[in-house]
Amino acid sequence: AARPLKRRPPKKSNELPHPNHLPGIFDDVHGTDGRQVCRRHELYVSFQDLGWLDWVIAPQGYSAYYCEGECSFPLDSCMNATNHAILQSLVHLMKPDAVPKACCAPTKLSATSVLYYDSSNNVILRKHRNMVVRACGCH
Amino acid sequence: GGPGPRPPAGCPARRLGPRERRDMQREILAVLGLPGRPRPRAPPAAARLPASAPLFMLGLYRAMARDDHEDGGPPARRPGRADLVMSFVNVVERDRTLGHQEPHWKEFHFDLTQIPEGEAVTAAEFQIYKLASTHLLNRTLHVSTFEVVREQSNRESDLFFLDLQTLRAGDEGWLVLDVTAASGRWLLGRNKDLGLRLYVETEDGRSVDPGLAGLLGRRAPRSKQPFLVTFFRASPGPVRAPR
Repeated sequence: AARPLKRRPPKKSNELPHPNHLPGIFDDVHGTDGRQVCRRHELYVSFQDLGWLDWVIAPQGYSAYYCEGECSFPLDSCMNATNHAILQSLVHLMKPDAVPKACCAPTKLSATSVLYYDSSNNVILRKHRNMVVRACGCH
Repeated sequence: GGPGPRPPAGCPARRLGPRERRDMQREILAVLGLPGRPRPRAPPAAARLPASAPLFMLGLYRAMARDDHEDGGPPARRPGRADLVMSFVNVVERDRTLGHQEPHWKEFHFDLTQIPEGEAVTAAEFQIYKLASTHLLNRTLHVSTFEVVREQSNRESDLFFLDLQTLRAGDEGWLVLDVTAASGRWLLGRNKDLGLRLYVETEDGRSVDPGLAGLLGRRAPRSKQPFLVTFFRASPGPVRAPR
């Protein structure tokens, strides 16, 4: 019988999921069981709410973000995961009571700057490292 | 702030009591490395006018904030590698002007006790505003800056040369003098004020009263008062001591 035409396997894209690729509105950000996969969420730290504006010159607050969501195997396409996290997720499937899932945590952090008065009326500008989550992933 | 993290299932969501809230604020202040609880500030009306140091620092803040967002981009010229910048307004000013013996000079003292431990000084500048001088036509002037290392009762103070700038008597604007060389001593004698002394001379070496040359001191409008600005780089990331 005529051999069916061999379908060319789809070209395997070899780029890794971009670590900073945050799920767009069309990405399926829900895991198999409907729970959110690990990703970055909005979190705004407002100095105004903390009652500090009488002392901090700038900014009024800053977007700090936070990471939350499931690290379930197979790790979703938009997730950035360490090899260890992949291994841990696999072992968790085999021994769920002995080994927890990998956890959702920042993979890239950046700084934010705060301008304020000190107790002698000097003006201080301080750059705070690791205060802003740039990307999340499974660890 | 915004929609914070939802408490994990089973953890009753509850509002913090006033004392817990104060503890939280103190904890966040500690993470931000900000000293103590801010005092409520009600600056007097005159103090509401823009002052030179905050204006300068606000410009630096915008450069640093741009730096933060353009992650990995070429750092702005300043504050560049610094992760802490402090500005000091001078606490004492002394002049030896006309009517006194020559040479004439202007001296500024700054209180450096707020300089934090463990920070390395990467640069320090003394900024003083100069008006166009009407007394000296447009002659060339040399402004030299010294650190007052030790004052002597029976003779001239011990001075340490820091910087020399040449300008025209008719120039106007901020004069930025490099005083980084003085910072080595600050970390040793933190409790001592920093004294800076300015001399102005004409090309032929005649001493000029700094005020006549157009250099403004404490009596200048707030937005043109002299100030010191110091750039620091923290020693490798201090791990916060467990509480």
